[in-house]
Amino acid sequence: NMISLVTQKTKL
Amino acid sequence: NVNHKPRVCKVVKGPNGFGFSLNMVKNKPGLFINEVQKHGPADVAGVENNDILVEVNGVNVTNEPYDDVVARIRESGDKVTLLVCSKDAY
Repeated sequence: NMISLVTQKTKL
Repeated sequence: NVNHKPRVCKVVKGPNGFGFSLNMVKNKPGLFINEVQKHGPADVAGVENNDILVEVNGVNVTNEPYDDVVARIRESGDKVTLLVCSKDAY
């Protein structure tokens, strides 16, 4: 599950 | 029927920005795009969910720190040219 591994997210 | 070739997407900023999110996954190289706004600027330009970001304004960013890539896109102004490819191709 990729979602649980996301460590940085930025809305651009 | 998936296009695996890198695509150049010229994204013009709208009232809500460029219309996508840039994500980094721990211990994995490359940054990927998701939350592409339906009919938003990135969507219209051809960016798709789970695309890997390769270049920003012609500069390869695959080895750049995450924060630097975000800054590069923000400093690009009202439009940004992205080179992306599908996750499968990467």
